[in-house]
Amino acid sequence: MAHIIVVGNEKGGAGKSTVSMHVATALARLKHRVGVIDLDLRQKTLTRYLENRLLYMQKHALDLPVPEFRDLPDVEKRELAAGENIYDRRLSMAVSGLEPICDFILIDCPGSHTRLSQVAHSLADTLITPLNDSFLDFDLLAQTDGETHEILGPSVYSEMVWSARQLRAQAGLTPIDWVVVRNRVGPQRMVNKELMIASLNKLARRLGFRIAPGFTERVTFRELFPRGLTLLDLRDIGVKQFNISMVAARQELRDLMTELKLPGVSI
Amino acid sequence: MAHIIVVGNEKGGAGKSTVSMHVATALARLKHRVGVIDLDLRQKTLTRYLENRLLYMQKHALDLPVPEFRDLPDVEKRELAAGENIYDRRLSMAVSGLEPICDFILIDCPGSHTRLSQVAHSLADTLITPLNDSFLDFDLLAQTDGETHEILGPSVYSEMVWSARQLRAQAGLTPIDWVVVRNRVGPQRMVNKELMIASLNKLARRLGFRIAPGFTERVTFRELFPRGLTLLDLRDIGVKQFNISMVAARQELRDLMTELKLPGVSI
Ligand SMILES: Nc1ncnc2c1ncn2[C@@H]1O[C@H](COP(=O)(O)OP(=O)(O)OP(=O)(O)O)[C@@H](O)[C@H]1O
Ligand SMILES: Nc1ncnc2c1ncn2[C@@H]1O[C@H](COP(=O)(O)OP(=O)(O)OP(=O)(O)O)[C@@H](O)[C@H]1O
Ligand SMILES: [Mg+2]
Ligand SMILES: [Mg+2]
Repeated sequence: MAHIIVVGNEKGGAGKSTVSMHVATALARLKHRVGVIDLDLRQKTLTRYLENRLLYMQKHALDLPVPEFRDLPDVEKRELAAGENIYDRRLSMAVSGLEPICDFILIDCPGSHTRLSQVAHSLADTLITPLNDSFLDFDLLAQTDGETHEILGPSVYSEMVWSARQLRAQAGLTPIDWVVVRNRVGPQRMVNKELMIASLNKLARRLGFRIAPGFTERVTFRELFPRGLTLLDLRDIGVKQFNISMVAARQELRDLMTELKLPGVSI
Repeated sequence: MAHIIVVGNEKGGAGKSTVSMHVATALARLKHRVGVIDLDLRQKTLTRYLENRLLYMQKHALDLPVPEFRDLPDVEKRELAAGENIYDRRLSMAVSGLEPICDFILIDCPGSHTRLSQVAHSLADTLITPLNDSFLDFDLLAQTDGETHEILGPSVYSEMVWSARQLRAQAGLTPIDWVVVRNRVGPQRMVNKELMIASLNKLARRLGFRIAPGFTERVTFRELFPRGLTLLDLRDIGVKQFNISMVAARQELRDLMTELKLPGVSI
């Protein structure tokens, strides 16, 4: 059975597609068979990132490890069971298409509340939720007191995860390993960072997620998109000099891959 | 007639709600009458930011300038004209509710493609599009060649703005002043920044927008959310020491307010 990794956060720009590309590429480079499904049907950021990679490989006759991308197949309305939602069918077909040939299937979700995203969350063995170090982002996980930062209750995204967990429990599946990954973290020490860490730790116990060290705000996580590359690929394209930010970025990605505790993955 | 400012970008996390709060508060502090409508009905980031402000003002008996917030009113299906969309009606009611008492109406859009967002874009006298300094974000404005960065064609968000402009032209309204605002810009000089500026300049001529200097990545733009404050309010709450980042942030906001060239607004 392929291990399903869902990358989700209803909050826009938290870093879902960025984390998706880096985790999927890391797994492919570690010789695991990785399938990828992009559920952001309008923006298709991950789809483009992978298309850019294939184009670059072609142009430069390079053989880089590349995750197996699968589009949602088209489905005729008449093929559906009574009352079955067409998106549910398209997603399950994409997943079953990848299952026989993959150890991991990674699903990138959109930054909005869609049916596909809801269904994908209930399929997650591992759910990765990237999160900016910001109370604007935190606000979608939990409502907090403006001055004490005490947690007042859940918010739209944690409620969405909760219903995915319900569905999964009812279907008798193993519980979701929910991992919150801090992203675009500021480089220096600052009060806001300390407050975020404290609030996240409290919320982790309450909502049942664990926190993984994530990525600092670094241009290397975004400047390679046009060529479909990640920092892990740079040696393969002949880069020999690595500045301190690149070395640190590589370590951040390694630490994340370790912390995700994915079955059969060792760094 | 109130001047309508729409803050839009289908790309999640570009900084719409952050820019909305700072522009609306700046206008209120300059003694203009500002109304605000939040079209992100699920996440309600701007709504919360303003609720936090009111709570903070109440708790500390403070009288800060505060934009006039208007919810979308509820509407009975039977009140609608034949074929009229309920969201169109709710939005136009919110706008007409604010018009008599406002010089400016600012509308914050969600990071996804919704009917409300589409209609709001056609109401814009000024359209502010915040944009991260990243080709991931640029990708929603235009498709580009991965290596030359030459512009290959429009993308989902610029097409959406184009249809809003069509609607507006057909209705005989003045053209939209489309201003792209760079946000979360890296502090140092870097190749990615230069490439982004070059690509944006080319695209500006092609798509008919102008580029305003925006905000650097600064914790001050996000750490005041829980208290509903912006850096402009800090003197009012007794802060006397301003570090260099705060002083620079204030100048960035001033420069943006100047560059927006809003009627009757002088800094
Ligand atoms: N660690 C990082 N350092 C620097 N830039 C980053 C980092 N992570 C993400 N970014 C940038 O932040 C922006 C948002 O990232 P991304 O598109 O991956 O988020 P997302 O959650 O997939 O957004 P959406 O909700 O639109 O799908 C992009 O411009 C991306 O290049
Ligand atoms: N200039 C800035 N400096 C530092 N952090 C920023 C800046 N602008 C925005 N942010 C942070 O970036 C994240 C995204 O900002 P924001 O929520 O305003 O974007 P948005 O476009 O409204 O997102 P959505 O698409 O979800 O509505 C938030 O965590 C916010 O605090
Ligand atoms: Mg994405
Ligand atoms: Mg927003």
